[in-house]
Parts: sequence; C-alpha cells; structure tokens
Amino acid sequence: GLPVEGIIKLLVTAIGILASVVAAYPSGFGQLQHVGDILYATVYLFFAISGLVDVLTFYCPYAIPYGLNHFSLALAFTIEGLMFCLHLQRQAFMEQHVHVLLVCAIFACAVVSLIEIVLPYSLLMKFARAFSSLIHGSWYIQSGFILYDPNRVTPTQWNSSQDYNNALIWISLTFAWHAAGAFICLLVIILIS
Amino acid sequence: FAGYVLPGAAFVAFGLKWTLDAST
Repeated sequence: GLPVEGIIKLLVTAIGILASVVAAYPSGFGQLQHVGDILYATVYLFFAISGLVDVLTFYCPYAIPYGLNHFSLALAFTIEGLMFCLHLQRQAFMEQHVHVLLVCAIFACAVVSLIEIVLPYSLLMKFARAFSSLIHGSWYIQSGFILYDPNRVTPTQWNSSQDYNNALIWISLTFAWHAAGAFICLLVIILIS
Repeated sequence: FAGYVLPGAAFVAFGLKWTLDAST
C-alpha cells in the first residue's frame, strides 16, 4: 500500500546529500573545502528525483507520463557515470582503472533502464537491471577497499613495473569475479523463488 | 572509504530487491 522503493530512495539520498554537504563544509558554510563532496551530493540529488518520480507515479499514475520512472532512473545512473568519468583525470593509473570498471557498471545500469522505457514488461530487462545494479554495488564496495582500505597504514610501494601491471590484472580479474558472483546470486534467488 | 561502501551496499540491496521483484 506504499511506494516503498521510492520512499527508501528519498530517505537514503536525503541522508547522502546531508552527509556530503556537511563533509564539503567542515569549517562552516562560508568555506567550501571539498568540492568532490558536492559532486556526490549532486549524484544523490538525481537519485532523489528518481525516488520522487516513483512516489508520484504511485499516487498519480495518470498524471505522470508512462515510463518516466525508468527515464529518471536512467538519468540518475547517467549523471553518476558522467560524474565518475571526471574522477579519471589527474589520478594514478590504478585509480583510473578502478573507476573505469565502475563507470562501465554504472552505464550498464543506465542503458538497461533506458531500454526498459520501451520494454517495460520484459522480465529479461528486469533481471538485467538487477544484475547490473548488483555488480555496480559490489564493485563500489570493492573500490572503497582497493583505494581507501582503512586497514592499510602506509601507501603501497611497488617494487617493479611488473608488480604494478600484475596488480592491474588482479583488479580486472576481481571485477570479472564480481560479475560471476552477481550472476550466481541472481540464479540462486531465481531458483529459490 | 564510507563514501564508497555505503552507496555500494545500497545498490546491492536494490539489486537484490529487483531480483526478488522480477522472480516472484
């Protein structure tokens, strides 16, 4: 009886926007210190718009154009992907590599959501959206551990370029394993259901 | 670190919900 998904999106993004804005202004609202956090707040804003469209679609189904919920979700993913593309500049190659893989997962979510506008009842597209969201989320978590591992005290020192190249290959492999894990998770839930 | 892990967990949760929605 309630648009649960839309309400959860609005609540989670409201927390995200507040946390990002507070992090961007650590010394008060006069001095912006971390513009990157404003970038995160902007990404949350588009997911909040998507949640709002979900709620409006639930309560006013005849007023909201058909497929606008999928469009707003696709827009949110596209903006998120574009914002992370900006992360690619002026970064070490390893950070770029992690973010390129993340952007691939984000744009996969965006493309599937766009296709759902024209194929709203396609079960395959619903699973594709779930699958790409699973990879997106799990790689997001993995990125946090690769780039900002709280257990790592000192920055990693590379003994040779070969070690560095091997680390990049490991990152690609880990992404592929995340994809495999997400697909197996999807299959298990389908079978249990 | 939390800026990556928390949104990631949210996307995983949505992915699981969408999988359940599609399979039931």
